[in-house]
Amino acid sequence: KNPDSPTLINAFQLIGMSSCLDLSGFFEK
Amino acid sequence: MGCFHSTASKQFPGHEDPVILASQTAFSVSEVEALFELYKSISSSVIDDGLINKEEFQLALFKNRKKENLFANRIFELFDVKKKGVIDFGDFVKSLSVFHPNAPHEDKIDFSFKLYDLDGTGFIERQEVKQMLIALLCESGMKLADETVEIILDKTFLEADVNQDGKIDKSEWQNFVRQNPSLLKIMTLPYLRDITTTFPSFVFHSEVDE
Repeated sequence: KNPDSPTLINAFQLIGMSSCLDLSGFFEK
Repeated sequence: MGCFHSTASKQFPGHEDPVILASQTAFSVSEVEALFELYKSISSSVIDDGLINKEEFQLALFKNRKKENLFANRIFELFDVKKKGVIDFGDFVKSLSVFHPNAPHEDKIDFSFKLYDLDGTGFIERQEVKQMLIALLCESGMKLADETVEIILDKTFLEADVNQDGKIDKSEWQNFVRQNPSLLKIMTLPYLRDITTTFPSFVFHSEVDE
């Protein structure tokens, strides 16, 4: 199996990659 | 305590006493005061009304007020604790507190569950997860065949949906997150440890010695 295959990743791990879930923008001037 | 708090209360609807907010959150009083400096700047960026609307929220996060995004909308909805369409200072501090490195693990699990339970039914349904996956793929430019998306959903629900009723309830989510702790990484903002140094001007308005 290819360890990078997306089918080995669960859906929430993928969703967590969204930059829109990263709130650090509040603190970056 | 009076002067700072009463002036802030007039200018900022929903402003709550920093001492009380500190007692209800993972922040110290100084950190709440430093967050007020950030809050003042965000809440005056488009309309200077002492409240954060969605446009100001997105502008602060992405430096771009036009970005329409499923996740950004959902986070705004969760920060809007009183469901008024705007975020007041109390909402802002209490919501950000969940992202503090010292916040209780259970609070982070609860917030992440609400985040992914898009329609607020008390369950994370397969259709919601698919919707979020598609949003992520659009945002990232990643292309996956619908068949692959379904395989990812099958695998995820096989692991997370223990009673196999097609939706993830709170207790299933708690177990799933325990088995996959990296899922909570988005729920911690290391920046929150340093807010008093990021916004040092709070000392000019501070009412407490800490």
